[in-house]
Amino acid sequence: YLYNNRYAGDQVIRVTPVSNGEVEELRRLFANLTVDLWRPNSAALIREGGDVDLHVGRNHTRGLRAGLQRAHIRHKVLISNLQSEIEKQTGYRSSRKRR
Amino acid sequence: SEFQYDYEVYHSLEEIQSWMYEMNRTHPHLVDMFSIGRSFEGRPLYILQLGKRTRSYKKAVWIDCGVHAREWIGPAFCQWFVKEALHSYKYDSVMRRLMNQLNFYIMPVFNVDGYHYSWTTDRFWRKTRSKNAKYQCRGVDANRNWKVKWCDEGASSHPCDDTYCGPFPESEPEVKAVAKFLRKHRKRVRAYISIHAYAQMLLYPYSYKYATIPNFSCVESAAQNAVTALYSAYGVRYRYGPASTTLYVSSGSSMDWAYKNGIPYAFAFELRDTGYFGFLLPETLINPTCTETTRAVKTIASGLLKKCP
Repeated sequence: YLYNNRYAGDQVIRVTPVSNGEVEELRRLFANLTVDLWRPNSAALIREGGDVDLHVGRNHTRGLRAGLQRAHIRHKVLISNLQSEIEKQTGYRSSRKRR
Repeated sequence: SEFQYDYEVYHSLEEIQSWMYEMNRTHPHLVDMFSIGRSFEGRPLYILQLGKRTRSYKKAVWIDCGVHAREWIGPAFCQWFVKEALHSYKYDSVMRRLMNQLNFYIMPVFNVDGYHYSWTTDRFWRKTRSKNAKYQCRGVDANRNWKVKWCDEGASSHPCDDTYCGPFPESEPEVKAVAKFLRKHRKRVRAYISIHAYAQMLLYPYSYKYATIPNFSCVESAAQNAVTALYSAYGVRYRYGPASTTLYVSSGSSMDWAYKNGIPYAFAFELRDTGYFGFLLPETLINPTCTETTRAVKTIASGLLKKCP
């Protein structure tokens, strides 16, 4: 596996806060969880109505999604298993090489 | 034998550097390769200068890729652009005119240490790999470290944050080397283009404030023409506008610094996609993404050869 399979079970989730209250709730959630923000690059830049794409480790996906559901914040899973997406991104080459 | 290089896969830093040597070796009349310094970890910062050698004065376009390590489509685009410029020089009159009348300074990987680290250790690393005197965390956001409104809104002063502005402006050797080069060549560099991902946007100054640049109409029409050319390839829409309102406010960016340093056309591309794959854009999409972006860059460069009223 690439990167020693360290991203197995990690997910990328898109959250779209629709009010300032939800923006604050997100910031609170992210303060306690280590998330890797893909867009925007920092929690300070989260805006009402703006998409937030975040990479969350496999040990935190459940906690984060429970927190989002509790707060009724709209979200969807963009990538359900990051490791397999990473393999696919460059795996194409190895299959081509085999060919 | 013809140098076999696959422009439709992502390449490691070592592969990209040996490719640069090969381009330099095989195209002596159109390519010049040089280093403008070394990274924090001591790697050379290579530039390819493209353009027909002439004694006469030529304006120039600067294109850097790979400022943020995880944005792999950036270096893929810089390689693609070089390939297109060299291969189409013979049969594409537009590209031939650009290469005869302009020089292109191409920096395929700006953040060499971070890019290497994203290949070997952390696929989603963003910053440089410099060490911090007081914290364990490493790296500075190379797009928050420039001497323009440094470490203000949209940047963080905490070393562990992804948008950390650094201990002082141009603290990063990579940033300092590029700033020094652009300062030295400021009279001839008329366009600065920095390639990032992802969001499908073409941005221009300002990032650090909600104000309009003095040459707004010229820059705005250049951006509009560029995204129209991009759209003509595969119908992909890019939003365009000032970074502060189109994306978000950020301070210390290379684009704002280039503009403040006297380069009248400063742009930042946020390439595909809008989040479906994010930083993991598949290799199958390298071709269309780079093809459409090459059209946009050629349009920007062609605009430099005309006078904007």
